[in-house]
Amino acid sequence: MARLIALANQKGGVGKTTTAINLAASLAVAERRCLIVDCDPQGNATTGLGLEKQPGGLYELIFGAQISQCVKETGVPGLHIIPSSPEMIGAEVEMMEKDHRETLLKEALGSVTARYDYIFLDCPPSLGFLTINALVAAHTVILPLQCEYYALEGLSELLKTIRAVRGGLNPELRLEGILLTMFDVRNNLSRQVAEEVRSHFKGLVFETVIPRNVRLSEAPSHGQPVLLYDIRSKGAQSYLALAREIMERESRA
Amino acid sequence: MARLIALANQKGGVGKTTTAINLAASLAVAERRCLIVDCDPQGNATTGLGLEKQPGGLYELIFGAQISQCVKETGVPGLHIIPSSPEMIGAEVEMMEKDHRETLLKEALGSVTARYDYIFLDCPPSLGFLTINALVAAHTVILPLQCEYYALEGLSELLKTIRAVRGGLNPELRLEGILLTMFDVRNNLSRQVAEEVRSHFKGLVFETVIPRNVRLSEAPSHGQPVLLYDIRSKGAQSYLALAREIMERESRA
Ligand SMILES: Nc1ncnc2c1ncn2[C@@H]1O[C@H](COP(=O)(O)OP(=O)(O)OP(=O)(O)O)[C@@H](O)[C@H]1O
Ligand SMILES: Nc1ncnc2c1ncn2[C@@H]1O[C@H](COP(=O)(O)OP(=O)(O)OP(=O)(O)O)[C@@H](O)[C@H]1O
Ligand SMILES: [Mg+2]
Ligand SMILES: [Mg+2]
Repeated sequence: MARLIALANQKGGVGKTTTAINLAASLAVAERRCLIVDCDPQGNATTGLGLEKQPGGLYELIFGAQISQCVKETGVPGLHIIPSSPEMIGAEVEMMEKDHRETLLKEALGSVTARYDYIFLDCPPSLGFLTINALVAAHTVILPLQCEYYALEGLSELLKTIRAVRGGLNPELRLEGILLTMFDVRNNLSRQVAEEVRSHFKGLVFETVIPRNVRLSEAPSHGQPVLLYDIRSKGAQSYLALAREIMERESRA
Repeated sequence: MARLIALANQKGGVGKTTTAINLAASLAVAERRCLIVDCDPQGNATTGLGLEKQPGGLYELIFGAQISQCVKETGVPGLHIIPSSPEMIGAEVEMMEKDHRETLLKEALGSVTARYDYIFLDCPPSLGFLTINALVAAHTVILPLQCEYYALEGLSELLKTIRAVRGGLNPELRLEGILLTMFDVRNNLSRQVAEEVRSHFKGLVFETVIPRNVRLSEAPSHGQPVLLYDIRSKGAQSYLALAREIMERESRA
């Protein structure tokens, strides 16, 4: 039975998509069967893995298409994706008009969970409808947190939303962890934010920290996860370490 | 008569808020009367200038409060702000149910334009309702563009939206310019993206380029624009140069 993990944070540019792609790819090379669902109309997870944004993805799945038509292969064995498509831009308004509107994604994914070990839901930078749908469908949430002031500021609002979803439509929802991203050891602000988060949210922060690493921002322009683009880079090594940390938790659970 | 300039880009974390705060502050020290309208429920422009997010801001203005109650002073002489408030999180849904929903912001700002030279509308990372309202109210748009792959990807969607607003509710809307941000001269990707944008969008890209500079990310944690936090930094100098470039265009226009 798949574990459904949402990548959520309304603050923009904190590493949600980068984490979805590179964590899923790192788990896939460790023989876990992985699926990414691109819930963001921008479609960065789709193009970051070298696919075109074209009809036949999440929009079609939500509005009734067969799941087998919506799941696509990527350049990484064992990693599949349900891509975003241009229709997703208007999808939020259309979804709001349907019945059971908050559980549309959960129902659409129902039949596919048996085929995967991990399913990652990449969310847009907002607490709007698509993100709520992902939080309702998910078992756990990873919060990528850029080590900067504005990102820290938005954390309490995000945790409030997760609690609200847990109190309503998804009582099972819990935090997989807070992931510190774009950490720059030379920069005071990075260290201050990391210390503050670890002391405020004891036990909720992953041991693994993702450093700022240019290879991570170059890889998507080649349509590859960083472990295929440059396996020796600090970026690739940090996401492999994160995958190990998550798998070790599984075996202890 | 004020020039209304929107800062828009659905890609997250590209420097919309940083540009709104630091460009407005740079124009204010050059004796231009400036106002920032924080159209983002995250409220980063509000806290980045040292104010609390509290009732009595944009939400109240749109739903009928007197403008004089919603405009607040900042730590920079000549720079005022209409802050975001916690109610803004639910505002998009409420705004959609009103008549003339796309022109709510434009009407709310109507009476204040005579008191300022520049009004900056800081948008959230989406092409949703709040951003559309800002594009309908604005005369021109600045597109902050991070010199990275995903940011370049989203540009065509953004330009399509601007053309759609120009073709419908705001025929006057035009592009003030594309602003290259977080440019890192040591990084190939930065240079490639900058070259590609300048060749594709000839004449639409500002001469001034904003470098990646840690002072820009430290300043908001002190509630100050970077020119008050560290005037000698490359970040402060680049936004002063941008302000000059915009003022020189004015005198030539
Ligand atoms: N650790 C890192 N080091 C360097 N660059 C990074 C790192 N993580 C992400 N990036 C780059 O920073 C930018 C923002 O990352 P990404 O797009 O993954 O964030 P996001 O939270 O998904 O953004 P959005 O809010 O727009 O969905 C991208 O250009 C990405 O390539
Ligand atoms: N030129 C720069 N150099 C270094 N850091 C920067 C620069 N510009 C912005 N930043 C930092 O990068 C992060 C993203 O910038 P900012 O919040 O202004 O982007 P945004 O587009 O407004 O984000 P959002 O999409 O969430 O509204 C912030 O932490 C900011 O302090
Ligand atoms: Mg993303
Ligand atoms: Mg912002």
